[in-house]
Amino acid sequence: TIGMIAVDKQGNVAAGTSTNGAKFKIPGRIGDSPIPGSGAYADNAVGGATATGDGDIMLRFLPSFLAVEEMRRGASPTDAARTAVNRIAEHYPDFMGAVIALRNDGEYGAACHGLGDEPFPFVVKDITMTKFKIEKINC
Amino acid sequence: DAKLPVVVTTWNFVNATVTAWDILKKTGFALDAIEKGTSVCEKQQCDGTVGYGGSPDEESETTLDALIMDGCTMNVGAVGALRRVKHAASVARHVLEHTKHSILVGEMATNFAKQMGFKEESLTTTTSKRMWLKWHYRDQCQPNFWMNVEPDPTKFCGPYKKIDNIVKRSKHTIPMKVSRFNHD
Repeated sequence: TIGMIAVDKQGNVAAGTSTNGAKFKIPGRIGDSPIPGSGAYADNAVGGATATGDGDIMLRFLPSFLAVEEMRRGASPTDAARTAVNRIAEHYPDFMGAVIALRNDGEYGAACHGLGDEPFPFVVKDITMTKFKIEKINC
Repeated sequence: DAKLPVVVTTWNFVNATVTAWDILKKTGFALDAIEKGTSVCEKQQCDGTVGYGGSPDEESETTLDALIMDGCTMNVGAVGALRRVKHAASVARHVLEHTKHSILVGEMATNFAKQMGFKEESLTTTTSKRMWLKWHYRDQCQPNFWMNVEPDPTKFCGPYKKIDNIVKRSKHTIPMKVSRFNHD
Protein backbone atom coordinates (compact mmCIF):
# COMPACT_ATOMS: atom_id res chain seq x y z
CA THR A 1 0.00 0.00 0.00
CA ILE A 2 0.98 3.53 -0.53
CA GLY A 3 -0.56 5.97 1.95
CA MET A 4 -0.14 9.69 1.37
CA ILE A 5 -1.11 12.92 3.12
CA ALA A 6 -0.69 16.38 1.61
CA VAL A 7 -1.29 19.96 2.68
CA ASP A 8 -1.26 22.58 -0.05
CA LYS A 9 -0.34 26.27 0.14
CA GLN A 10 -3.92 27.22 0.97
CA GLY A 11 -3.92 24.83 3.92
CA ASN A 12 -6.17 22.25 2.25
CA VAL A 13 -5.53 18.76 3.56
CA ALA A 14 -6.07 15.59 1.54
CA ALA A 15 -5.15 11.97 2.14
CA GLY A 16 -5.38 8.74 0.24
CA THR A 17 -4.23 5.20 -0.32
CA SER A 18 -3.78 2.73 -3.14
CA THR A 19 -3.04 -0.96 -2.79
CA ASN A 20 -3.37 -4.44 -4.23
CA GLY A 21 -3.92 -5.78 -0.71
CA ALA A 22 -2.68 -8.93 0.96
CA LYS A 23 -1.11 -11.78 -0.97
CA PHE A 24 -3.34 -14.84 -1.41
CA LYS A 25 -6.36 -13.22 0.21
CA ILE A 26 -9.76 -14.87 -0.05
CA PRO A 27 -11.39 -13.35 -3.15
CA GLY A 28 -13.53 -10.37 -2.22
CA ARG A 29 -11.47 -9.37 0.78
CA ILE A 30 -10.56 -5.74 1.29
CA GLY A 31 -8.30 -4.41 4.01
CA ASP A 32 -8.11 -1.04 5.71
CA SER A 33 -6.89 0.92 2.70
CA PRO A 34 -10.23 1.95 1.11
CA ILE A 35 -11.98 2.57 4.44
CA PRO A 36 -12.21 6.24 5.45
CA GLY A 37 -10.76 6.74 8.94
CA SER A 38 -8.82 3.52 8.63
CA GLY A 39 -6.53 3.67 5.59
CA ALA A 40 -6.51 7.45 5.64
CA TYR A 41 -8.37 10.45 7.02
CA ALA A 42 -8.18 14.19 6.48
CA ASP A 43 -9.70 17.27 8.08
CA ASN A 44 -8.58 20.77 7.17
CA ALA A 45 -9.12 21.91 10.75
CA VAL A 46 -6.51 19.51 12.05
CA GLY A 47 -4.47 17.58 9.47
CA GLY A 48 -4.42 14.04 8.15
CA ALA A 49 -3.18 10.53 8.80
CA THR A 50 -2.67 7.28 6.96
CA ALA A 51 -2.00 3.70 8.05
CA THR A 52 -0.29 0.64 6.62
CA GLY A 53 0.20 -2.95 7.73
CA ASP A 54 -2.18 -5.82 8.52
CA GLY A 55 -5.42 -4.37 7.18
CA ASP A 56 -7.69 -7.06 8.60
CA ILE A 57 -6.70 -6.01 12.10
CA MET A 58 -6.07 -2.30 11.58
CA LEU A 59 -9.46 -1.48 10.08
CA ARG A 60 -11.14 -2.54 13.33
CA PHE A 61 -9.62 0.45 15.13
CA LEU A 62 -9.86 3.31 12.60
CA PRO A 63 -6.27 4.34 13.35
CA SER A 64 -6.16 7.26 10.91
CA PHE A 65 -9.30 8.76 12.37
CA LEU A 66 -7.97 8.26 15.88
CA ALA A 67 -4.66 9.92 15.05
CA VAL A 68 -6.43 12.97 13.61
CA GLU A 69 -8.72 13.16 16.65
CA GLU A 70 -5.72 12.96 18.97
CA MET A 71 -4.12 15.88 17.11
CA ARG A 72 -7.41 17.76 17.45
CA ARG A 73 -7.07 17.29 21.20
CA GLY A 74 -3.60 18.81 21.09
CA ALA A 75 -1.34 15.78 20.72
CA SER A 76 1.77 16.08 18.56
CA PRO A 77 1.68 14.08 15.31
CA THR A 78 4.15 11.55 16.74
CA ASP A 79 2.13 11.10 19.93
CA ALA A 80 -1.10 10.89 17.95
CA ALA A 81 0.33 8.16 15.71
CA ARG A 82 1.67 6.33 18.77
CA THR A 83 -1.73 6.43 20.47
CA ALA A 84 -3.39 4.97 17.36
CA VAL A 85 -0.82 2.17 17.10
CA ASN A 86 -0.96 1.43 20.83
CA ARG A 87 -4.74 1.14 20.73
CA ILE A 88 -4.39 -1.75 18.29
CA ALA A 89 -1.46 -3.32 20.15
CA GLU A 90 -3.49 -3.42 23.38
CA HIS A 91 -5.80 -5.91 21.73
CA TYR A 92 -3.44 -7.52 19.22
CA PRO A 93 0.13 -7.44 20.59
CA ASP A 94 1.42 -9.36 17.56
CA PHE A 95 -0.02 -7.12 14.88
CA MET A 96 2.28 -5.42 12.41
CA GLY A 97 1.66 -1.94 11.11
CA ALA A 98 2.40 1.76 11.14
CA VAL A 99 0.62 5.12 11.20
CA ILE A 100 1.88 8.46 9.97
CA ALA A 101 0.27 11.76 10.91
CA LEU A 102 0.59 15.24 9.45
CA ARG A 103 -0.68 18.40 11.13
CA ASN A 104 -2.09 21.21 8.99
CA ASP A 105 0.93 23.39 9.82
CA GLY A 106 3.32 20.83 8.30
CA GLU A 107 4.50 19.05 11.45
CA TYR A 108 4.57 15.28 11.02
CA GLY A 109 5.25 12.12 12.98
CA ALA A 110 4.93 8.36 12.81
CA ALA A 111 4.74 5.23 14.91
CA CYS A 112 4.97 1.53 14.13
CA HIS A 113 4.55 -1.82 15.84
CA GLY A 114 5.73 -5.35 15.29
CA LEU A 115 8.14 -4.87 12.41
CA GLY A 116 10.96 -6.39 14.44
CA ASP A 117 14.43 -5.06 13.78
CA GLU A 118 13.31 -3.44 10.54
CA PRO A 119 12.71 0.29 10.91
CA PHE A 120 9.62 1.73 9.23
CA PRO A 121 10.50 4.20 6.45
CA PHE A 122 8.44 7.12 5.17
CA VAL A 123 9.16 9.94 2.75
CA VAL A 124 8.67 13.65 3.44
CA LYS A 125 8.99 16.77 1.33
CA ASP A 126 8.16 20.25 2.54
CA ILE A 127 9.01 23.78 1.52
CA THR A 128 12.04 23.92 3.85
CA MET A 129 13.74 20.94 2.20
CA THR A 130 15.84 21.12 -0.96
CA LYS A 131 15.29 17.38 -1.50
CA PHE A 132 12.88 14.77 -0.20
CA LYS A 133 13.81 13.14 3.08
CA ILE A 134 13.48 9.46 3.93
CA GLU A 135 12.74 9.19 7.64
CA LYS A 136 13.04 5.91 9.51
CA ILE A 137 11.55 5.05 12.86
CA ASN A 138 12.14 2.01 15.01
CA CYS A 139 9.10 0.22 16.31
CA ASP B 1 5.71 29.37 10.42
CA ALA B 2 3.85 26.65 8.58
CA LYS B 3 6.07 24.45 6.39
CA LEU B 4 3.58 24.39 3.52
CA PRO B 5 3.11 22.80 1.11
CA VAL B 6 4.07 19.40 2.46
CA VAL B 7 3.58 15.77 1.51
CA VAL B 8 4.25 12.65 3.56
CA THR B 9 4.18 9.10 2.16
CA THR B 10 4.41 5.64 3.70
CA TRP B 11 7.34 3.33 2.90
CA ASN B 12 10.16 4.25 0.49
CA PHE B 13 7.98 5.51 -2.35
CA VAL B 14 10.11 8.43 -3.48
CA ASN B 15 8.81 8.87 -7.05
CA ALA B 16 5.22 9.11 -5.85
CA THR B 17 6.22 11.68 -3.24
CA VAL B 18 8.19 13.78 -5.72
CA THR B 19 5.28 13.75 -8.19
CA ALA B 20 2.87 14.85 -5.48
CA TRP B 21 5.29 17.56 -4.42
CA ASP B 22 5.65 18.87 -7.98
CA ILE B 23 1.87 19.19 -8.21
CA LEU B 24 1.66 21.00 -4.89
CA LYS B 25 4.36 23.39 -6.02
CA LYS B 26 2.70 24.10 -9.38
CA THR B 27 -1.08 24.08 -8.99
CA GLY B 28 -1.34 23.80 -5.29
CA PHE B 29 -4.24 21.36 -4.89
CA ALA B 30 -3.74 18.70 -2.23
CA LEU B 31 -6.38 16.45 -3.75
CA ASP B 32 -4.60 16.44 -7.13
CA ALA B 33 -1.31 15.68 -5.41
CA ILE B 34 -2.80 12.64 -3.69
CA GLU B 35 -4.42 11.28 -6.86
CA LYS B 36 -1.41 11.77 -9.12
CA GLY B 37 1.13 10.75 -6.48
CA THR B 38 -0.52 7.46 -5.65
CA SER B 39 -1.12 6.85 -9.36
CA VAL B 40 2.65 6.86 -9.89
CA CYS B 41 2.90 3.89 -7.55
CA GLU B 42 0.11 2.11 -9.43
CA LYS B 43 2.04 2.56 -12.67
CA GLN B 44 5.43 1.64 -11.18
CA GLN B 45 3.98 -1.25 -9.10
CA CYS B 46 5.75 0.03 -5.97
CA ASP B 47 7.37 -2.97 -4.23
CA GLY B 48 4.67 -5.16 -5.79
CA THR B 49 2.23 -3.85 -3.16
CA VAL B 50 0.49 -1.26 -5.33
CA GLY B 51 -1.09 -1.55 -8.76
CA TYR B 52 -1.44 -4.38 -11.26
CA GLY B 53 0.57 -7.60 -11.19
CA GLY B 54 0.97 -7.89 -7.40
CA SER B 55 -0.62 -9.64 -4.43
CA PRO B 56 -2.75 -12.16 -6.33
CA ASP B 57 -5.72 -13.60 -4.45
CA GLU B 58 -6.48 -17.32 -4.04
CA GLU B 59 -7.80 -17.44 -7.58
CA SER B 60 -4.66 -15.69 -8.90
CA GLU B 61 -6.47 -12.44 -9.64
CA THR B 62 -5.07 -9.04 -8.66
CA THR B 63 -7.70 -6.56 -7.47
CA LEU B 64 -7.15 -2.98 -6.36
CA ASP B 65 -8.35 -0.79 -3.48
CA ALA B 66 -7.98 2.98 -3.28
CA LEU B 67 -9.24 5.89 -1.22
CA ILE B 68 -9.07 9.63 -1.57
CA MET B 69 -10.39 12.07 1.04
CA ASP B 70 -10.78 15.82 0.81
CA GLY B 71 -10.24 17.43 4.21
CA CYS B 72 -11.89 20.65 3.05
CA THR B 73 -15.29 19.17 2.15
CA MET B 74 -14.95 15.84 4.02
CA ASN B 75 -15.91 14.23 0.72
CA VAL B 76 -14.63 10.70 0.08
CA GLY B 77 -14.21 8.52 -2.97
CA ALA B 78 -13.08 4.92 -2.72
CA VAL B 79 -13.04 1.63 -4.56
CA GLY B 80 -12.62 -1.84 -3.11
CA ALA B 81 -11.71 -5.07 -4.89
CA LEU B 82 -11.70 -3.22 -8.20
CA ARG B 83 -11.29 -5.77 -11.02
CA ARG B 84 -9.54 -5.35 -14.37
CA VAL B 85 -8.91 -1.60 -14.14
CA LYS B 86 -5.37 -0.35 -13.46
CA HIS B 87 -6.06 3.20 -12.28
CA ALA B 88 -7.70 2.66 -8.89
CA ALA B 89 -6.78 6.06 -7.42
CA SER B 90 -8.27 7.90 -10.38
CA VAL B 91 -11.42 5.77 -10.26
CA ALA B 92 -11.69 6.69 -6.56
CA ARG B 93 -11.39 10.35 -7.54
CA HIS B 94 -14.25 9.81 -10.00
CA VAL B 95 -16.38 8.29 -7.25
CA LEU B 96 -15.67 11.43 -5.21
CA GLU B 97 -16.43 13.86 -8.02
CA HIS B 98 -19.17 12.13 -10.02
CA THR B 99 -21.30 10.35 -7.42
CA LYS B 100 -22.98 11.09 -4.11
CA HIS B 101 -21.60 7.78 -2.78
CA SER B 102 -18.34 7.13 -0.93
CA ILE B 103 -17.31 3.57 -1.80
CA LEU B 104 -17.95 1.29 -4.78
CA VAL B 105 -16.76 -2.32 -4.81
CA GLY B 106 -16.05 -5.32 -6.98
CA GLU B 107 -17.50 -5.93 -10.42
CA MET B 108 -19.87 -3.00 -10.07
CA ALA B 109 -16.96 -0.66 -9.37
CA THR B 110 -15.47 -1.93 -12.63
CA ASN B 111 -18.73 -1.14 -14.43
CA PHE B 112 -18.62 2.38 -12.99
CA ALA B 113 -15.02 2.82 -14.09
CA LYS B 114 -15.85 1.71 -17.62
CA GLN B 115 -18.75 4.15 -17.70
CA MET B 116 -16.30 6.89 -16.68
CA GLY B 117 -14.04 5.98 -19.60
CA PHE B 118 -11.44 3.73 -17.96
CA LYS B 119 -10.04 0.82 -19.95
CA GLU B 120 -10.77 -2.75 -18.91
CA GLU B 121 -7.68 -4.99 -18.98
CA SER B 122 -6.19 -7.90 -17.07
CA LEU B 123 -4.21 -7.06 -13.92
CA THR B 124 -2.39 -10.39 -14.01
CA THR B 125 1.25 -10.48 -15.14
CA THR B 126 3.70 -13.33 -15.61
CA THR B 127 5.23 -12.34 -12.25
CA SER B 128 1.92 -12.49 -10.37
CA LYS B 129 0.97 -15.74 -12.11
CA ARG B 130 4.33 -17.30 -11.18
CA MET B 131 3.88 -16.12 -7.58
CA TRP B 132 0.46 -17.75 -7.45
CA LEU B 133 1.66 -21.02 -9.04
CA LYS B 134 4.40 -21.32 -6.41
CA TRP B 135 1.93 -20.64 -3.59
CA HIS B 136 -0.68 -23.03 -4.90
CA TYR B 137 1.38 -25.98 -6.11
CA ARG B 138 4.74 -25.87 -4.34
CA ASP B 139 3.62 -24.34 -1.02
CA GLN B 140 0.26 -26.16 -0.87
CA CYS B 141 -1.66 -22.89 -0.48
CA GLN B 142 0.36 -21.77 2.57
CA PRO B 143 -0.14 -19.33 4.17
CA ASN B 144 -3.83 -18.58 3.77
CA PHE B 145 -6.59 -16.83 5.66
CA TRP B 146 -9.02 -19.67 6.39
CA MET B 147 -9.93 -21.03 9.81
CA ASN B 148 -12.47 -23.43 11.30
CA VAL B 149 -12.86 -25.24 8.01
CA GLU B 150 -11.94 -28.61 6.58
CA PRO B 151 -9.74 -29.96 5.12
CA ASP B 152 -7.16 -28.48 7.52
CA PRO B 153 -6.30 -25.12 5.92
CA THR B 154 -2.84 -25.11 7.55
CA LYS B 155 -1.94 -28.14 5.43
CA PHE B 156 -4.21 -28.32 2.42
CA CYS B 157 -5.71 -26.24 -0.35
CA GLY B 158 -9.47 -25.74 -0.67
CA PRO B 159 -12.24 -25.88 -1.51
CA TYR B 160 -13.16 -25.85 2.18
CA LYS B 161 -16.33 -26.44 4.09
CA LYS B 162 -17.11 -25.10 7.54
CA ILE B 163 -16.61 -27.00 10.80
CA ASP B 164 -19.65 -26.54 13.02
CA ASN B 165 -18.17 -27.22 16.46
CA ILE B 166 -15.77 -24.34 16.89
CA VAL B 167 -14.63 -22.24 19.84
CA LYS B 168 -16.69 -19.06 19.62
CA ARG B 169 -15.21 -15.64 20.45
CA SER B 170 -11.66 -16.84 20.10
CA LYS B 171 -9.25 -13.94 19.80
CA HIS B 172 -6.38 -16.09 18.71
CA THR B 173 -5.30 -15.59 15.14
CA ILE B 174 -1.90 -15.89 13.56
CA PRO B 175 -1.13 -12.37 12.38
CA MET B 176 -0.40 -11.61 8.76
CA LYS B 177 3.34 -11.40 8.19
CA VAL B 178 3.87 -7.80 7.18
CA SER B 179 7.02 -6.81 5.36
CA ARG B 180 8.11 -4.26 2.83
CA PHE B 181 6.69 -6.55 0.14
CA ASN B 182 3.45 -7.65 1.79
CA HIS B 183 1.16 -5.13 3.45
CA ASP B 184 -2.07 -3.21 3.15
